[in-house]
Amino acid sequence: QVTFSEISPSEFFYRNRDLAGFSNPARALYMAARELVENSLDACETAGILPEVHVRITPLDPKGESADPRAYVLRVQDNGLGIDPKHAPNAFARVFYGSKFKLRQARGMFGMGGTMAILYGQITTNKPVKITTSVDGKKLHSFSMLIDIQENKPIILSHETVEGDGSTGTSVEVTLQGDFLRASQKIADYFRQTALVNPFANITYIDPQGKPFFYFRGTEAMPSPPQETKPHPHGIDVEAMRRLLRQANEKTLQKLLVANFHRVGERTAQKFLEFARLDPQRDPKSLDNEEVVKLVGAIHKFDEFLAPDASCLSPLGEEILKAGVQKELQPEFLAIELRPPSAYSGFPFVIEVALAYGGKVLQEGKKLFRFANRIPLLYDEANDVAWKVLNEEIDWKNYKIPEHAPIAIITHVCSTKVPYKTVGKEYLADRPELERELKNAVREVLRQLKGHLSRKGSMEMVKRK
Amino acid sequence: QVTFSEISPSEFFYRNRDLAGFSNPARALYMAARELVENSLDACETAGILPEVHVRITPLDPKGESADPRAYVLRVQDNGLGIDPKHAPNAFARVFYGSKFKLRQARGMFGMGGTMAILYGQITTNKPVKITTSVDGKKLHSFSMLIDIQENKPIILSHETVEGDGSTGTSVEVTLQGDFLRASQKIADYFRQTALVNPFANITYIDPQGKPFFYFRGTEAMPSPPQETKPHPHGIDVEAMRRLLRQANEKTLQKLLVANFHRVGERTAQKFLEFARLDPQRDPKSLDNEEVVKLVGAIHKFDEFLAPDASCLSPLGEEILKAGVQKELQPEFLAIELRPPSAYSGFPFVIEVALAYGGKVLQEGKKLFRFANRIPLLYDEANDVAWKVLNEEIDWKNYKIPEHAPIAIITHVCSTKVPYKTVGKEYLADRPELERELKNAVREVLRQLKGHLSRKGSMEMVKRK
Ligand SMILES: Nc1ncnc2c1ncn2[C@@H]1O[C@H](COP(=O)(O)OP(=O)(O)OP(=O)(O)O)[C@@H](O)[C@H]1O
Ligand SMILES: Nc1ncnc2c1ncn2[C@@H]1O[C@H](COP(=O)(O)OP(=O)(O)OP(=O)(O)O)[C@@H](O)[C@H]1O
Ligand SMILES: [Mg+2]
Ligand SMILES: [Mg+2]
Repeated sequence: QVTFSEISPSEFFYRNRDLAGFSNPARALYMAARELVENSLDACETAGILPEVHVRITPLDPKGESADPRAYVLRVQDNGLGIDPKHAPNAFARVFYGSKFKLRQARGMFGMGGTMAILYGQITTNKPVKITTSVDGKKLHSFSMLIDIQENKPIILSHETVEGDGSTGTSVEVTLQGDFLRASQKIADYFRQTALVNPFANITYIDPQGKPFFYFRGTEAMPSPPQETKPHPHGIDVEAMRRLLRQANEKTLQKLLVANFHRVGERTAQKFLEFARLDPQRDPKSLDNEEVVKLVGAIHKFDEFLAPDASCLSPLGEEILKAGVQKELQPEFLAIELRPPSAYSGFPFVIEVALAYGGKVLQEGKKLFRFANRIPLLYDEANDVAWKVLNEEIDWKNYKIPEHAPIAIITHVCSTKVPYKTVGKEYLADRPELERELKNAVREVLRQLKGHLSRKGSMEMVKRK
Repeated sequence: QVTFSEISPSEFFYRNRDLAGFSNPARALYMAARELVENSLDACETAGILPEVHVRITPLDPKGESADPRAYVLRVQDNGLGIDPKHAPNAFARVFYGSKFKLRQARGMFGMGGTMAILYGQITTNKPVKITTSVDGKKLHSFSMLIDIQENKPIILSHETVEGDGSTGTSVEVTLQGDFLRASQKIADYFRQTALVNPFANITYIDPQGKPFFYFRGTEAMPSPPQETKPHPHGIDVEAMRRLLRQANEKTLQKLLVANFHRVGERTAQKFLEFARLDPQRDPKSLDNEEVVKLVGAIHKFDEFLAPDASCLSPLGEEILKAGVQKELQPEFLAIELRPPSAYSGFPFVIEVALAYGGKVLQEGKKLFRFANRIPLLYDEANDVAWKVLNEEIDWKNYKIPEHAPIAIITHVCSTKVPYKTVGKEYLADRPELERELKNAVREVLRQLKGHLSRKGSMEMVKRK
């Protein structure tokens, strides 16, 4: 007999936690740390606060079993804007609940990363998560919570309110089964690379042996905060258009397009509607289904919409990229290419690439460092669009670069919607527009390297003479 | 101001349909076809019915726009067990609703594949899905449905019941934006390879030009149906153990272990509980949280549990694998290796590998064909564990195989839980146990090829003399 059932989102990711990146104790410890740190950095940047992020990983039972895998307490604290106690339980214990479902550049986007860290802790150690937070410095809220995984909702074991100390921020403490031996290098790399592309952040990390790592703020200049943006017409599909029409306040199609789309002015809207053979003065609610499909089809064919404006984005910029690469790799030669803004499926994005060559740090061969929305991506390199570009679309011979030259390529993609292929945010899909911009950027920095090498070569010939 | 919201599972996958494999019109057309065909094959096999699966892809408007991408009607019909009309709307229009959340080998496992095909059709063409089904041949139910994406529930536009024609089965018709030009080769490959590992199935496929492809049944012998199995102790985590203890009817810990775990008999349970220092006679409900964690920790350390028994699985077997490879590749030499059953994280699995060499069909170089639970995996080869094994863990020089020899490796993994890394079921995670078994299987067939080549070499030397 066939029996049907439904499972909640948390139950789905409990059973299929590989999909979210929590596949084994080493990877899970890494993922939990990164999900919480990314939440902290988002919470600071959203409010324009210079981030102070403190991370501590401690064995639960230091005198007990010392072989990995074993239980660790992971605690991440920030000085961000805090979280409203009305929303905290759901934000942390409910999958698909969050504040980042908007069209705005942020590290988070799925409404489940922090929840997964907490879920993994619970299913491996049974310990509740401890969360403290203050939005105003006056009241400090402390929660002890479990997740009701079958129902996708919080179980609040305790909620205390005490007087705050004047500071805002949040701390999250989870206890989880981890394999620090296997994960430690990646975790250290993660903090180091996070500090490099977020030099305005102070990050402290204390490892299980109590050894502290300090990543001091390199600058007091916060990047300009990203802006929420309206969708670009080329990103629309029939479902989104129907919703728009249903809830529209605007009385005419033309007004609706202008009010709801990115960079669509009256004249563009007029011109487009003539192209689509729809009356600009028509009531949006009067369109039938056929016409909605026709409207969306025409939108995708109309090529006179202004390209998305990437002023809503917050790229690294030359100064930060240069400083970070210099600090980390101390290369003999450094080239930077910041591409002009572009878009895929109506989502604006900007690509920034750096190339580092030579110097004492780099080893022989090509090394790739990938970043997206200021997050370092340390796994699944071979699946990433950047790897594909380097290995399949660049003709290295063209640039006369010696076979084993010590080279690092650093890529940063920022967008209102990073096209991750997995929930664990490990690598980017090979969207053609991204591929094209990455290729152009890499070619440009390789051209500069070629110039450097040829000048270097002729200078050495001059020396020898 | 920070505003929080929740999104439903269908809304999540609507916004992030890349995660489910529906990233562009070509890939979406492929995914929709495969999700529906996999549902049909599951529906037949579950009931021991020799499958008849008919697939038709027709342009929605044959006289209209003929350039891809454009709207296609995809219709898949089967003679399976049908679906109870009480459950049909939720099964097809609700994400995370289905009948395959059990521990039993099947193609489906996430409760959302068919729903995604329907969702993608709706958001690109606005057309409802048409479903007809009969579970007894007496009544035929017809539904016309949309998905309420924001609420993750069906919108039934119509439901008619007429007299059946005596046959059971289901047909699903979706209209979706597809790119047939780009997808056609992959779609044809998918049907061809599906037919090869499911030779008991009759498959018909009519493409948009009306050209029919027949994949006739090669055998009337159905594979032995897979069985539902209890979880193996090594697959348990603290959450699962707590649920078990909470709902347990058994009065003692020993009885609980025997009743709920795969291949745990009274003596093994006794021995284990002594190892874990817990009284076998204790009431399961009396354990506190610390003891539950201790119990699960001990389970993972105890190495005297019997290995999972893979009799619940339904592998291809030598006959089917041989016949399929012979038919498709007509090689000069064919080697087969069926590995003994193994397990990862308590989930039983079986690996079967074939190697084909030479003959008229194979081109120079190594080609990899991957299958899991009788599904061909045609994308993201470089991310798959099988690719990793072939390229990183096999020392090809060992087998004295010429550089450009025409070789194909065919791998099939069957399990109660295939470790896909993505919701789109594109490739398998590199679980160490899978990696080990694949490596051993590939080494064995390469050893046999080496023997063949050396015999062939010496025969040719004899000829020349
Ligand atoms: N340290 C923090 N300070 C303030 N708010 C936080 C913090 N951590 C999480 N939140 C809030 O909780 C919400 C849910 O976090 P969660 O990590 O589960 O999802 P997300 O960050 O929105 O998306 P993603 O799954 O991509 O990480 C966030 O959207 C944010 O509003
Ligand atoms: N052709 C069919 N005949 C009978 N039942 C079907 C058919 N197609 C779908 N179903 C039922 O609908 C349910 C939901 O299908 P859906 O494809 O959405 O999920 P699934 O097959 O369970 O898992 P997956 O997401 O991995 O495909 C199935 O579990 C099955 O019970
Ligand atoms: Mg997050
Ligand atoms: Mg399915």
